[in-house]
Amino acid sequence: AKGDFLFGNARISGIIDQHTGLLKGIQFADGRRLPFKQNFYYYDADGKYRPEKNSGAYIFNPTDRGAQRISPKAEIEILRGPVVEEVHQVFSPWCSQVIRIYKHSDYIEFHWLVGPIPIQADLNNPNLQGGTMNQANYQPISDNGREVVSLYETDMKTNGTFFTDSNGRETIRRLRDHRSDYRLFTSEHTASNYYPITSWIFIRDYDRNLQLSILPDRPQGGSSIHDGQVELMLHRRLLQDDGLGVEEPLNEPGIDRRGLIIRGKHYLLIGPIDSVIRSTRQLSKQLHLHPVQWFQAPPVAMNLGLPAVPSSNNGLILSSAGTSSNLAANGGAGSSGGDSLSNSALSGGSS
Amino acid sequence: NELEPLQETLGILQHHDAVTGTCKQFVNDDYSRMLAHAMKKAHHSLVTSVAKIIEHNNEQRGQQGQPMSPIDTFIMKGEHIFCSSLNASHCQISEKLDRFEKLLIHVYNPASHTVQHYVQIPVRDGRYMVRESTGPGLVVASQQTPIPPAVLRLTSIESRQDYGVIDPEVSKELIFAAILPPLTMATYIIEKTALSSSGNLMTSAASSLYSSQSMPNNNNLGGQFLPPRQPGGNQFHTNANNIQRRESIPVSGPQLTT
Repeated sequence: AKGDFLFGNARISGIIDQHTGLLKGIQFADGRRLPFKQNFYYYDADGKYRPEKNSGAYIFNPTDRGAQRISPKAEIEILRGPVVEEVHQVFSPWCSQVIRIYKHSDYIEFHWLVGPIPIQADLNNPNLQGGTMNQANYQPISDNGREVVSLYETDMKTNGTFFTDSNGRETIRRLRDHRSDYRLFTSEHTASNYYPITSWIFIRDYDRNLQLSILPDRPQGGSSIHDGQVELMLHRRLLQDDGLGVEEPLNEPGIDRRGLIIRGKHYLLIGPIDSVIRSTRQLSKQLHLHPVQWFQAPPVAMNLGLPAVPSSNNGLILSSAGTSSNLAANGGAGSSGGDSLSNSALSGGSS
Repeated sequence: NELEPLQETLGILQHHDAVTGTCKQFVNDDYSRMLAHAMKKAHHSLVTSVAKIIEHNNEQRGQQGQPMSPIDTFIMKGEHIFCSSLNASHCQISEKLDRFEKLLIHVYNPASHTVQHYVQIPVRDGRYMVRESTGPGLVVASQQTPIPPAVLRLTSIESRQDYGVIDPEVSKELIFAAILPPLTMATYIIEKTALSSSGNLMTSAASSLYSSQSMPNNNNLGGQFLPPRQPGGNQFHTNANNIQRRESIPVSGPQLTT
């Protein structure tokens, strides 16, 4: 198809760039469009230069290189249906995502899956060769580990301000590189702006009356390192202990001795400040008190006492045109339906 | 004594190591073990409390002379199965659903207001129908979407753990919207109607019911139900003469037909 892809519902739609497969904008019900990007980045954990301050259990100390993109593009598959429209994105063998917009919702769901985060040792691990573990599609990694974040970018003017919650109740206003109770001098520009996010993080553009809220499905670290951006940390795999107590790196081996694979969801709400505040609070309650589901398997023969589903042929019967005579004979196609065809039309020639 | 292990475990897991995962590997594994054991015991108390809700409802119905429905009878007597790997798109009982077999799925809403919750369960390839378990058993709009390959790899690891085989046929997820009243549960019946899934069995009766279903007013739901776009697969529609087609709201920009 020419041009970008649009997916969503009558209230909110996502615009997918046809060249990169990444989200590039959001369209509102009134047709207005907002530039919007989402991609996955990673921080290389420091440790080479200041071994006493490794990123580890109690420290987030990325190198000064800043966040690096995992992949500049994604392979995508777009699926549309009566309940949900979704885009499946694959960024790398260890990073993929499904972006969903349900028919009657006003949020966008990002269902991400990260892991096993590759480390140098994997490439030499005999039982991991082949499949997604082969050398070709692995970017060699520093042997200190990696910390993966999901970054949402807009052109909102936020003046270094963002808001995070505290235990799903009150909201705290954060200013970049600033502390309200003392003068902040820091050499760690990234880490000193990271805060705990329990239920929501949001940014606002007061001139345009816009608010962007991100709700994680579990507590994560998050920040707004640049204006108009929000990032949340999804997963870490660290190979050096930070010497502050665990005496063990956070290199959690999953199955097959590979790193852990983590899957989770982010919910994005964007729009006028008043309505997004209300939706944010409502959705955060729904996520916190998440419905519980379980199953029962009744025996096949058991009658559950429900009436049969109306069969699909009351009023609509399809038959090959060549046998119009017997259609007329058994009452014709429309006899029991609303759009009944007159028998004369049938007997006169079904074409 | 069914909830106590969970209360004790969550008390232990308030420790900052457990909340942030900054603990030794074997301590982390022990936390997971304790939590899984405690959750299993707590499930039983959820089932018994649901039985009390049903009993109470049926007493009311009994006073009005209505007998207990076969479904409620089965809910009280049948075995309840919880799937703890649904976030890895893995659930043995739904993956094994075979033709003409039915599956009851109960969804309990702990919030004090009506909630619209999208249920996603892994299924084998095939055609499924979802119905409400109350009243005339209205058909609920449902859809199948493929499970991403990265998750299938995950699922295959899980299924290898569960029953030693990787089930190649489990490749879809069945999604439908459950409208959950506050502080109680809703039950839906999933039935496999055919082996091959040539598109979603989507009756327009269901689609219009889905849109006209009494959406809760405090959720900003509602809006127009757009007739599903033809995604290239063949959507099955029963005739719907008496159902007013809702004009679709044009969404500007190029529309994909597949």
